[in-house]
Amino acid sequence: VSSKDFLQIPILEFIISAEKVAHVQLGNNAEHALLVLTKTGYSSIPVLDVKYRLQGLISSQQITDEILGLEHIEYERLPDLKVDDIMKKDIAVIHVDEKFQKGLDLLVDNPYICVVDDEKTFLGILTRRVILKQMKKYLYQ
Amino acid sequence: VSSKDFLQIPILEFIISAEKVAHVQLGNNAEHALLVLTKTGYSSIPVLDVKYRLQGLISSQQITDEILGLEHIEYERLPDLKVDDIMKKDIAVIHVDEKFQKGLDLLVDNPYICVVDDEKTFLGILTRRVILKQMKKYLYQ
Ligand SMILES: Nc1ncnc2c1ncn2[C@@H]1O[C@@H]2COP(=O)(O)O[C@H]3[C@@H](O)[C@H](n4cnc5c(N)ncnc54)O[C@@H]3COP(=O)(O)O[C@H]2[C@H]1O
Ligand SMILES: Nc1ncnc2c1ncn2[C@@H]1O[C@@H]2COP(=O)(O)O[C@H]3[C@@H](O)[C@H](n4cnc5c(N)ncnc54)O[C@@H]3COP(=O)(O)O[C@H]2[C@H]1O
Repeated sequence: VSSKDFLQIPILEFIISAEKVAHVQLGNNAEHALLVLTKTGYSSIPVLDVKYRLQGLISSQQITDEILGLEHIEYERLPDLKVDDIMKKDIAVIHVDEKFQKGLDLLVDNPYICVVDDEKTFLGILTRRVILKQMKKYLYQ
Repeated sequence: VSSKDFLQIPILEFIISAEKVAHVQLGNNAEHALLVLTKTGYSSIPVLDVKYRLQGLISSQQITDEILGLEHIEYERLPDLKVDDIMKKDIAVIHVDEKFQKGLDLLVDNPYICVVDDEKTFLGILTRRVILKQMKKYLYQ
């Protein structure tokens, strides 16, 4: 496989599909989100709305940063905070029909990229781990 | 550059050196560690001893998991917990004289790898971002 052909491989086969991706819903509170993050062990996960459209990304770091008080970490405020107000909204996404080259470009600066269709429906994620596994196969050939 | 030569490039030029790496010390409490993690924005950082030797890795997920009580998240316990008891001790490391190939192998399953010398002195880290940037250069040539 030439590098040119390798970069043109569709990302479709490398996507971790939506049903395997831990996420939270718009309207969920920060305590629920922190529990999901801690229990699944992921440092950042997508936030979706009822129609399964991508709305943002939420991380435990963002949640803790939000409740860092002057005296102590204000954990009592967690049930009152919505993920909507904490999550990162301007996020990189990749269209499901894109090629490996675009995925690689975006994964240089992001641990994972959310995959969407024309309706912004969340279809899954593309991760650095999957990309690195493919690069390894390519280099070892 | 052939893939064979590329895989044999020494990791030395890609290491983020120790003085640029956020870390905590053995004996620090979990509250201090959580503050460092939240303020620097990193999800996981190394734990070093007074001689700058690598002792483990600590993440905000590990800290929160430790204080997840039945009723509520027990943040009041944070000052009493030491990073020594929470951190991950069996961690992948890479020797400073290693080549790119070894770095790539380890970074498939780890977001970053700590670089050490023969005395287990912490010298810096090798990250997925740096490796991906190099792979991009290699593929685009
Ligand atoms: N339960 C687990 N089993 C095996 N390995 C695990 C794991 N949790 C974490 N890792 C390893 O740690 C890396 C960083 O995970 P992190 O949660 O910070 O960062 C993750 C997380 O934010 C997100 N992610 C990955 N899989 C996910 C999923 N199923 N649901 C939600 N988010 C996911 O994508 C980022 C990059 O993932 P990537 O696989 O490249 O890289 C993962 C993977 O190599
Ligand atoms: N302040 C910042 N400025 C720019 N980009 C940032 C950033 N904080 C995070 N990122 C981006 O997010 C990725 C994941 O960061 P994370 O903290 O989960 O995971 C990080 C963190 O656990 C550790 N790490 C990286 N640089 C570090 C440093 N200077 N000190 C301590 N730990 C570091 O290595 C992991 C992988 O780092 P990598 O660079 O491959 O990947 C980073 C980078 O692409």
